[in-house]
Amino acid sequence: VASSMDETANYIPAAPIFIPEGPWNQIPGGVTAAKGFKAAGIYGGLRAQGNKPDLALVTCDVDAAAAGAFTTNMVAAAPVLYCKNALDISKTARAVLINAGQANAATGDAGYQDVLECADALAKVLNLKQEEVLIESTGVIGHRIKKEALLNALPELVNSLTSSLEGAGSAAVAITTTDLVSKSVAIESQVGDMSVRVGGMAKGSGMIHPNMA
Amino acid sequence: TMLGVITTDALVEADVWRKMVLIAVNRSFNQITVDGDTSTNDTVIALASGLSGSTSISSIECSEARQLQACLDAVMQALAKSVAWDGEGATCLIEVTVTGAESEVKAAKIARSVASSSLVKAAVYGRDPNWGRIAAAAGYAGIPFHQNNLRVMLGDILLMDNGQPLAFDRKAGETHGTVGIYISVGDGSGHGQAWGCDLSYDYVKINAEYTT
Repeated sequence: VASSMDETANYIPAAPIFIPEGPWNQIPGGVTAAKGFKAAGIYGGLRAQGNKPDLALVTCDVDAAAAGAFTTNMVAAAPVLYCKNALDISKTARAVLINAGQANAATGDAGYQDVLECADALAKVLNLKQEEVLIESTGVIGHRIKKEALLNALPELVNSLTSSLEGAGSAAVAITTTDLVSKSVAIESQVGDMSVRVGGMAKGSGMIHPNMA
Repeated sequence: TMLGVITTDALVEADVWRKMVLIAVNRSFNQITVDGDTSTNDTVIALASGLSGSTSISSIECSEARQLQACLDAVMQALAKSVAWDGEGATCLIEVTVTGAESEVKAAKIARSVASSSLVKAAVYGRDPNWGRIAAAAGYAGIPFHQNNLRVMLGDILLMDNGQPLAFDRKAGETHGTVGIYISVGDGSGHGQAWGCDLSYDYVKINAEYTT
């Protein structure tokens, strides 16, 4: 079921990145550029069609200070409700699991149960507390996630984790939906007298007017 | 839906990190728009491992915090602009810069109002330097300013100054990549930016053919 990671970057090209001017250098990669982070993106069989990767995982080797910003849409998806609660319980996190294909939004109590089960299953595989696992979902609104396929893909996903550029690139592809390009960037700069790295990935092409808080 | 995951190896206390992340989100992802539809799933998660060995940041006021904030703003703006650039059906990125407002928040609100306007977006798709639509979108942002202070530039072409429309060379050439709209509304210190994309037939096609 799961595709190997070196194919994933071939699915869609990378977006041109326009970084504002400043005292930093752009460096290769994205979420794995900073020390302590690994990532993976595989095809877990969640997308409605095609076999573009659809499951991503970003992990940190240590307890990471965790922050989140979430939609203020009154109809908030189950993973949004779950993450807000997790960040209330814990100031740190160790993993972010992202699925593309179904948004797990407008799915009621059953959808919330799905997100709990996925977080719990990954926490067990990574030997973490449930609230150290954060979850993001994107895709068709109103459809529950293909939970069995997701749970079955977790071992392959965890085994694919790597701090390499490919890890960051495959994760950036796996979170996309109608995107024509993947979005990933990293910079290096001085904070105090030390060199620090900040990296990231994003997705989005339609239903874009964020009002997060 | 937009999703983001941000990582850093800076050492920063969780409470300070949460404030910094929200400031950066307001300067980036909360300033983009493609279709005016706020999703049920929009989320940015940001993790700081502290493994760089940098000085621990325990206050948002210190110089290290300001340096890290600038890096965080830059990474999030780069990602936010790539989301707007990749808007469904888009042929170019629109970057709206507003200066002269009373505050950063007010400037940002005007900028986002212009970037969100379907008429401005359609004009950019039609390569029409329609200063009237830009002025109108700035005017309905809900931020008071005197219309005689309004100045509008499209790229490096001045279209309106002190509220008066100006003649311009229509054949100034196609704009590829990023269309820059520069608006000044007065002599305040408030500066803000927003990013969007043009509105093409393809946006309707993509979303009309799509069915759940």
